[in-house]
Amino acid sequence: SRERFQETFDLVNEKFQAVFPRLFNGGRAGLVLTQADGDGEAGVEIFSQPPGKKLQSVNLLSGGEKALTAVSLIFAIFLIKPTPFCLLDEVDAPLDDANVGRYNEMVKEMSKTSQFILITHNKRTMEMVDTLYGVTMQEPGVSKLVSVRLSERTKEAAAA
Amino acid sequence: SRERFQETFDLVNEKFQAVFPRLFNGGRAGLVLTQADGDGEAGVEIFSQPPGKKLQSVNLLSGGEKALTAVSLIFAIFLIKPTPFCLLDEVDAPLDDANVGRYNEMVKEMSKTSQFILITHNKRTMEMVDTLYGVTMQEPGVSKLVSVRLSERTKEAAAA
Amino acid sequence: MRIRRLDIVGFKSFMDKTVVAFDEGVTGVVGPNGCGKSNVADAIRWVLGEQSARHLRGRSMEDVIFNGSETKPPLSMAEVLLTFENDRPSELPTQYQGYSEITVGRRLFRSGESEYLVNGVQSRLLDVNDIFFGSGVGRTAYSIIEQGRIGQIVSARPEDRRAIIEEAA
Amino acid sequence: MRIRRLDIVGFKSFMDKTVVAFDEGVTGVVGPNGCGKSNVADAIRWVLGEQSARHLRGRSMEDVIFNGSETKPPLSMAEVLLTFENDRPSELPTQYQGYSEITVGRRLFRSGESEYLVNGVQSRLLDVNDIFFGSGVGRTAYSIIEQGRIGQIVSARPEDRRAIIEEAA
Ligand SMILES: Nc1ncnc2c1ncn2[C@@H]1O[C@H](COP(=O)(O)OP(=O)(O)OP(=O)(O)O)[C@@H](O)[C@H]1O
Ligand SMILES: Nc1ncnc2c1ncn2[C@@H]1O[C@H](COP(=O)(O)OP(=O)(O)OP(=O)(O)O)[C@@H](O)[C@H]1O
Ligand SMILES: [Mg+2]
Ligand SMILES: [Mg+2]
Repeated sequence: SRERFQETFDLVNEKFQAVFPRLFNGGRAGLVLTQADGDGEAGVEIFSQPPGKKLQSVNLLSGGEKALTAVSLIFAIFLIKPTPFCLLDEVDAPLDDANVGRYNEMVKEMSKTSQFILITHNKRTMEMVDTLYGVTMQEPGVSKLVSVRLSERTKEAAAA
Repeated sequence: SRERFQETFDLVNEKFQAVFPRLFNGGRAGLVLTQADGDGEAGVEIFSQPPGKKLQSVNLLSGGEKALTAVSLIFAIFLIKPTPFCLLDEVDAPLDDANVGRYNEMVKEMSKTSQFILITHNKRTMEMVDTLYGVTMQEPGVSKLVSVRLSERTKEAAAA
Repeated sequence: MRIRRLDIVGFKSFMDKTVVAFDEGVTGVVGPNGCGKSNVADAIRWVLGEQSARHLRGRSMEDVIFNGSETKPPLSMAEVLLTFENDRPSELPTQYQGYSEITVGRRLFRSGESEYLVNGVQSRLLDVNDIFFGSGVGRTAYSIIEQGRIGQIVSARPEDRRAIIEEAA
Repeated sequence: MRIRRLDIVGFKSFMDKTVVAFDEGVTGVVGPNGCGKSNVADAIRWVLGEQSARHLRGRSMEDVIFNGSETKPPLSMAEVLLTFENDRPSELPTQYQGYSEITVGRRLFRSGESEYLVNGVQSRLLDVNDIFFGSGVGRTAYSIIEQGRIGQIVSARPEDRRAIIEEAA
C-alpha cells in the first residue's frame, strides 16, 4: 500500500542519514522521492555528499564513493527490516583500507543480531570474520570447501 | 572497409588465443564473428575456457575470470595495433594474487615499447611500477599529486 | 530462522557433496578467482526459490547442474538443502511450527523435472515462499548482494531503487 | 608520440595547478577513494577531445569545471594540457612536424566558451584529431579503460565489441 511504502521510506531515509556519515567518517546523504509521472509510482533518488565535498550529482562520485553510498543504503534498509542472514559478495572490492575498516566494524556490530556471510579477497575483512572457509579447485573444475583455522589464517589469507 | 576489419579481426583473434593462456596460466579462448542480420554487420562473440574447465557460456564465468578474459582481449588488440600509451583504471581490482602477478608481468613487458599508466589499490601492482604518484585530498575536495619515492613505497602503499 | 547449514551436490562447480556449516556472527568465504565462492551464493539464492536463470548467470535453469570439467563427466541432477533453526515458530505456517529445524530443499534434473522439499517431503514453491515470508528470508533484494551489483544501486533508475525499499515495506 | 607531461588546473577536483610528469615504462597512481585518481584519467580523455559528458561521469560538459568544495568557491575555467615528445614527425600533419614537442590543450569556461590549443595556438578539434590520428593516440576504445568498464566488455552486445576491434582496424 502507498502509506506503508511511505512509512518504510521515511524510516529508511532517517537511518540512511545516520549510517552514511558513520561509513564515510563524515559527510551527509539522503533519499528523495521523485515525482510520479502519470499513474506511475514515485522513484527513489539518492543524494550523497562525502565529507568536505560539495553536493554534486551522484554520477560524479568515485567508484569507491558510489559503492560505499550504496552500502550505506543497503545497511539502512537492513537495520529497519533485518533479515535472519545477509550475504555480501565482494562488496568491499572497490574500497580503500580506511573505508573497509569502517565497513567491517559495522558488519561486525550488525552480526550480533543477524548472521553475515562475506565473500571477499580483502585481507582485512578476512581477519575480522568469526568463521573462515576457503574454496579451492585442487581438481580442475571441481570446487571443494575447506575450513580455515585462526592460526593458519594469516598465511592462508596471504596465499589466496 | 570490410576486408580491413576481417584482416584485423584475424590478427587480433590469433593474438588473443596466445595471450589468454599466458594470463590464465593455461586454458584457451577465441573470437567468433556472428551472423550479420540483414544489412547489419557481424558482431564479435567471445569463447573463454579457463584451465581445467569445460567450455561454457561466458556468462557463467566468475567475476575475476570475466575481467581477465576482457584484459586478454584488450592486450591482444593493443599488441596488434599499439598506441603510444595505455591507461588502465583499477582493472586489477577483481583479480586474485596469482592473476595480478601474471597481469603485472605482461604490463611490464609491454611497457618496454609503450607507456603504461595504472590506477590501482593493489599492493603488488604498486610494487611493480617504475614511477609512483599518490593523489591526496589534504584539503577536503581539492586534489593534490605527490611523488612517492621507492624507499617510502612500502609504507605509503600500506597506508593507502 | 538462523541458518545452520547448506548442503550442495551437483550444483554448478560443486560436483561432490559439500556441507557449509554456519555459526553465529560473520562467516567469510575466500579463495582464488573462479574457485566457486559466488556459486555458493547462487546455491543459496536458488534454494530460496530463484526463478530467473539470468539472475544466476545462466541462460537456462539447466545451467546450474554440474556440467563436467575437462576430466569429469556432467551430472544429471543438482540438489541444494538449506537448514534453518526454528527459533521463532510463530513466524512459520502452522504445519511447520512443531519442528526444531526446517530444511528447505530444491532439486533439478536434466530431464527438466524439478522438486521442492521441506524436511524431506515434496512440497510446492508456494510452501517454500510461505516459510520464508514471516522471517524475512525472502527479502533478498537487500539481503543478498551479488558480485558487481552494489555499483548498480547508484546507477539504477529511480523506479528500480524503489523496488528494493518496497521489499522492506 | 610519448607523453611527457599533463598539466591540469580547474578540472574536476584539481582546483590548483597540477603537473604530472610521465617517464618511460609503467606509471602507477594510488590514493584513497575519491581523492582524484580517475579524474586524472578523465582529464586525459577530455584533452584528447572527448565530446560526451556522460563518458566523463557528468551530465553536461560544465561538470568538469572545478565546482568548489565545502570551503572553496567554484572556478570559472578548466584547462588541461598534454605534452608529447615528437619522436615520429612523419605521423603528424606537415605543419607540426618541425616541433620537438607537441602540447595539445583544451579549455572550457563556465560561459560555455570552449577552446582547443596546439603549442599555445588556438586550433580546431579537427586539428587535434589529425595530430592523434597517425600515432594511434586517438584509439581510446582500447587504450583507455575506465574504472568498471573492463567487466562490460564480456557482457557487451556483439556489435559493441566489434566497435573496439574496428578502432584498431
Ligand atoms: N554448471 C556448471 N558446471 C561446472 N562448472 C560451472 C557451472 N556453472 C559455473 N561453473 C564454473 O564456476 C566458475 C565460477 O565460479 P564462481 O563464480 O563461484 O567463482 P568465484 O570464486 O566467485 O571467483 P571470483 O573471485 O573471480 O569472483 C566458472 O569457472 C564456471 O565455469
Ligand atoms: N567539477 C568538480 N568539482 C569538484 N569536485 C569534483 C568535480 N567533479 C568530480 N569531483 C569530485 O571528484 C571525486 C571523484 O574523484 P575520482 O573519481 O578521481 O576518485 P578516485 O581517486 O578514482 O577514487 P576511487 O578509488 O574510489 O575510484 C568525487 O568526490 C567528486 O565529487
Ligand atoms: Mg565471485
Ligand atoms: Mg576511481
